[in-house]
Amino acid sequence: MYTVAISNEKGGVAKTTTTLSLGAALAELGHKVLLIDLDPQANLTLALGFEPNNVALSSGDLLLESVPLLSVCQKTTFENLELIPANSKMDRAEQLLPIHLNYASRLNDAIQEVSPMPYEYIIIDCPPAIGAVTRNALDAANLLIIPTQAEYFSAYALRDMMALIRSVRSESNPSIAYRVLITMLDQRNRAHRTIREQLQTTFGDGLFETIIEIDTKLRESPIVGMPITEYKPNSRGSKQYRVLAQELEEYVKQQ
Amino acid sequence: MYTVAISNEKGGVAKTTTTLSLGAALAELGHKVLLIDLDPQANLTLALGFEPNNVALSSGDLLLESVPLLSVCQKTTFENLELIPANSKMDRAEQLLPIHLNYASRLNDAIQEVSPMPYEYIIIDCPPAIGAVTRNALDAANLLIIPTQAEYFSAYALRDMMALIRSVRSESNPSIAYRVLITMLDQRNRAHRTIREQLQTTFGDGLFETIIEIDTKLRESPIVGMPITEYKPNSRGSKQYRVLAQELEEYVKQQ
Ligand SMILES: Nc1ncnc2c1ncn2[C@@H]1O[C@H](COP(=O)(O)OP(=O)(O)OP(=O)(O)O)[C@@H](O)[C@H]1O
Ligand SMILES: Nc1ncnc2c1ncn2[C@@H]1O[C@H](COP(=O)(O)OP(=O)(O)OP(=O)(O)O)[C@@H](O)[C@H]1O
Ligand SMILES: [Mg+2]
Ligand SMILES: [Mg+2]
Repeated sequence: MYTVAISNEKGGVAKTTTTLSLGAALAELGHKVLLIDLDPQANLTLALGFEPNNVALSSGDLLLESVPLLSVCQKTTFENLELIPANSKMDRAEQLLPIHLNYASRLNDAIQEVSPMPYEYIIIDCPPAIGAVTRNALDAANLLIIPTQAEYFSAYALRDMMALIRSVRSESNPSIAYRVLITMLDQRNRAHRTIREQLQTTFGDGLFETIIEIDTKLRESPIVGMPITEYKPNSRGSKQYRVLAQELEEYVKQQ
Repeated sequence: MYTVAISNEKGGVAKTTTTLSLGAALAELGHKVLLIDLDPQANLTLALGFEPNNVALSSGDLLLESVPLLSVCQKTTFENLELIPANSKMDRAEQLLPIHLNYASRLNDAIQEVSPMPYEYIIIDCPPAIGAVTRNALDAANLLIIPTQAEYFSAYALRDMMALIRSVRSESNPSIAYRVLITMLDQRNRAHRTIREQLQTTFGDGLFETIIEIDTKLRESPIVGMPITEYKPNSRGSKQYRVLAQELEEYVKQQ
């Protein structure tokens, strides 16, 4: 089993889109995949066709009430793809989690208790913040994927994310690795091309070879409640997230 | 004096870009403007050419240490435009604020203590979250501007933002008004045009007439540490944010 956290303090960099699309592409390859929505916005839940207000048990119950993990997993209509949805219970998680002792390991504890584990991959969507909720995801993760746009504010946020990884490694999860993923790239845009080159120089192997370009079909797929690989299987977005899934598979084999 | 909070739980919708560009356009019209950076990412601070790590007194000191407001204001190189910068002190504000009694009114209390008030407009950039920091901005605001992209997740976030306004009105600031601002619009994109029409039907007068379209110059201006009105005064971004500043002036006159 391999756990991936998708996180970046910067907002709007395609964290949710990457969690959903990468997850769906891994499921298509035959892996059993669990997606976890840790964002109070519940965008991942919405994008899979669920109405967050109608969700009974959620990631909020898992983190705040220590409900067993398998009891909050929901089947989706997509093969090999299950979800732990978010609902309004996650709204106060940022304030309520720090009241508990060892609050940063509640998700990891919940995952470790599951035996046998039915999933090969767990992929976690995080809110745009560095706080108690994101720490839970990082404590449980083998790999942190940091989606980033090739833009100034996004590139600057990587500084805080590197500091976060160092602190997680020294405090609770020494073996967490990271990979930066360039998303929403517009090849025709000069600033995008310049910053992309800078990222490649700065991060080298720390950057996925796969790059996700702008594809308006990725904006449309949440409206119909389907991952891009189901909504428009031949779109640029589908192809690029499939290549990313294969690159991740290769990376995991080498670990 | 008129206080505007720029907030949306959804990430990457141009909150920082709007705070900076609208503030600069109001300063150009001759108004004395104070910008306040309440986001731990410190993007507004960065976009005005400051290095957040070199900032001595910050918005963190204002909210957490009750330092007087005028002592944390910094001059910028732009006429009529001053800033309360953010630094790493804001990182823990979300967890530390709720410890204080009446934590949601600390910013408003700090503003009310200033006499005489040298600024005509205060514009506050918020982090992508609904929490203690954003509540401080809303408690102090006459108007909440909600930047939104014409995309599915952004439009969905407006539901939570409307609930937030209702709660702020019933708990602490009964007269707060709101206006939704469409940002980053790509007129050639069908999904953008459809959602824009839906927003106009749903919000009517609650929507600014001014719409901000995609303009890559807005991505570039933070790199040189200048607002768009100084970096590229004849760009589409400059023109549209100037029109927005005039629409806001008109709106304030009618209050
Ligand atoms: N490659 C892409 N091409 C075009 N649009 C994209 C792409 N990836 C994501 N988007 C759109 O960009 C917006 C931001 O993406 P998304 O919501 O996934 O980011 P996020 O990092 O999860 O945001 P938040 O910080 O609010 O959680 C969404 O409207 C999404 O549909
Ligand atoms: N009209 C526009 N045209 C093109 N790019 C834009 C426009 N407005 C903002 N941007 C760019 O889009 C990105 C997101 O904008 P910005 O950072 O201002 O959003 P935000 O809501 O403040 O994000 P966060 O939620 O992280 O605080 C930035 O890289 C910015 O330069
Ligand atoms: Mg998201
Ligand atoms: Mg911002």
